[in-house]
Amino acid sequence: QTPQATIKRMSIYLRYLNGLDNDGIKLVSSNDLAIKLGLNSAQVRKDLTYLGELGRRGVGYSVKKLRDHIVKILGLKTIRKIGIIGAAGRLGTALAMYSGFEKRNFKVSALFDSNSASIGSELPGIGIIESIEELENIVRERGIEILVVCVPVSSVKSVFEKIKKSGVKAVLNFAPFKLISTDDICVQNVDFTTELEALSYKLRVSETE
Amino acid sequence: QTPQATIKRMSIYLRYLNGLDNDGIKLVSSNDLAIKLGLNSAQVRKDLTYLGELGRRGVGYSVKKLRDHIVKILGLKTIRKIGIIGAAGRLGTALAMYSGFEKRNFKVSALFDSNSASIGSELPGIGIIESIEELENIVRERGIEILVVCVPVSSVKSVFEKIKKSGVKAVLNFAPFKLISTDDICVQNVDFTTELEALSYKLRVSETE
Ligand SMILES: NC(=O)c1ccc[n+]([C@@H]2O[C@H](COP(=O)([O-])OP(=O)(O)OC[C@H]3O[C@@H](n4cnc5c(N)ncnc54)[C@H](O)[C@@H]3O)[C@@H](O)[C@H]2O)c1
Ligand SMILES: NC(=O)c1ccc[n+]([C@@H]2O[C@H](COP(=O)([O-])OP(=O)(O)OC[C@H]3O[C@@H](n4cnc5c(N)ncnc54)[C@H](O)[C@@H]3O)[C@@H](O)[C@H]2O)c1
Repeated sequence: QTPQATIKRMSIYLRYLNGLDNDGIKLVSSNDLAIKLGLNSAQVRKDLTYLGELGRRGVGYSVKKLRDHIVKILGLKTIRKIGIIGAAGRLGTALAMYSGFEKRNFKVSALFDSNSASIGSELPGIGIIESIEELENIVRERGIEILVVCVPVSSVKSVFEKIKKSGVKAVLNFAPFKLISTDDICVQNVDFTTELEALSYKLRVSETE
Repeated sequence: QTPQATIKRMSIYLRYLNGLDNDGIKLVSSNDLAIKLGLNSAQVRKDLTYLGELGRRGVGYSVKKLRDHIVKILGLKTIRKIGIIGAAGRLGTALAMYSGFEKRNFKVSALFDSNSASIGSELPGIGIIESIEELENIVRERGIEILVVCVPVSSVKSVFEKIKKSGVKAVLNFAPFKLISTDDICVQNVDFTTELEALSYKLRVSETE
C-alpha cells in the first residue's frame, strides 16, 4: 500500500494534468509540476519514478501518459457510483449538487434521508431522495460503491449499522464521530477542522518568524 | 516548515488525546497511538521525537503534556476567529453551524454573503449575515484571522480580490478554482474529491488483491 500522502499528491497531479490536457499541452517537466503545485522537486521526481513513467531528460513527461497512469493507480478507469446519506441536509445537498465530482469520475447515483418531509422530493438534476430504510436494496440494485455520510452525530452509529448490511465497500464520513474500517468496508473520516489547524500552524510559523 | 502530512497527523493525535483527557486517562504509549489511529508505529515514534516529548520507556507519555505541546505547535493556544463567505449557501451554512470548530479553538465570528435576501438574517446561535461589501471593515474590526470561501466558482476571483484588501492572513477555499497564496495570505484549497480518490485507490487495491 502506498502512503496516504503520496495518494493525495496523485490527486493533485491529476487535477493539474487534466488542466494541461484541456489546454492542449503535450509535455510537462518534473520542475514545472513542483513549481506550479508548490511541491518539493525531489519529492516530485520520486513520485514520477514510483509512477514508472520514463520521461526523457530535457524533454519531459507526456501529459496524457502520466494522467492515464494516475487514473489507473487511483482506480478511476471506471465511473464510481456514490450514494449520499443525509441528502436533504445542508452538507448532503451541497455535496450532491457539487459538479466537481462528475468531472472526476464519481457519479451521485443515490440519495438517502430519514426525514419523511424530504423523502420523495427531488434534488434537481441529481435524483429523488429515498428513505434510509431502502439503503440495502438500492445499494445492491444500483451497484453503489461509496456511501457519503452527512447525518447528525446522533444518527451516525445506527446509520453505520445499516451500511454494514448493505454490502458497500467504502464510506466517506463527515459526521464528527470516528467510524472504524471493517474487513469489508474501508472508511475515511473527514474533518475540515484539520484543514483549519494546518492553516493555524502556518499562521503561527509566520507570526514567530 | 514541517511537511503537511506531519501536521495532519498532529491534528489526528490532538483529537485522540482530547478524547483520552476527557476520559481521565493520564498516560499513552506510542504503540497505543499507532494501533488506535491506524498509523505505522515507527512513524508515531518519529513524530513523538519531533515533538520532543520524552516518554519513559515502559511508562509512556503524559496525555496532557503531549496535547499541550501539539496545541502550541499548531498555534491553537489562542482562539482563531474565522469568517465564512457564502454563509447563506448550503456549504457555508453547514460550516457555520458545525459545532466541531468551537471545540477545537476556532470561533465563527463573521458571516458574509452577497444575496440581498439573506443579508441581515440570522444563523441561530452564530450571528447575523453581513454584506460582502463590508468584508474589509468587519475583518479589521473583529480581528478575523481566517476566511472560509464557499461561493460559486463564478464569484471566487472577485471575492479573492476583496479578501486581499481586507488584511486577513489565511484563506480556506472550497470553490473549485485553485487560489494561490500571496506573500501576505496563506491559502489552503479543499476538495472532497481528493478524499473520494483516496477511497477509490483503496477499492482498487482490494479489488486486485
Ligand atoms: N467534518 C466537518 O468538518 C463538518 C462540517 C460541517 C458539518 N459536519 C457534520 O455533517 C453532518 C451534517 O451536517 P448538516 O449541517 O448538513 O446537518 P443537517 O441537519 O442540515 O442535515 C442532516 C441530515 O441528516 C438527516 N438524517 C438524520 N438522521 C438520519 C438517518 N438516521 N438516516 C438518514 N438521514 C438522516 C436529516 O434528516 C438531515 O436531512 C453533521 O454531523 C455535522 O456535524 C461536519
Ligand atoms: N470542494 C468540494 O469538494 C465542494 C463540495 C461541495 C461544494 N463545493 C463548492 O462550494 C461552493 C458553495 O457550494 P454551495 O452548494 O453551498 O452553493 P450555494 O449556491 O448553496 O451557496 C453559495 C453562496 O454564495 C453566495 N455568493 C455568491 N456570490 C457571492 C459573492 N460575490 N460574495 C459573497 N457571497 C456570494 C450566494 O449568495 C450563496 O449564498 C461552490 O463553489 C461549490 O462548487 C465544493
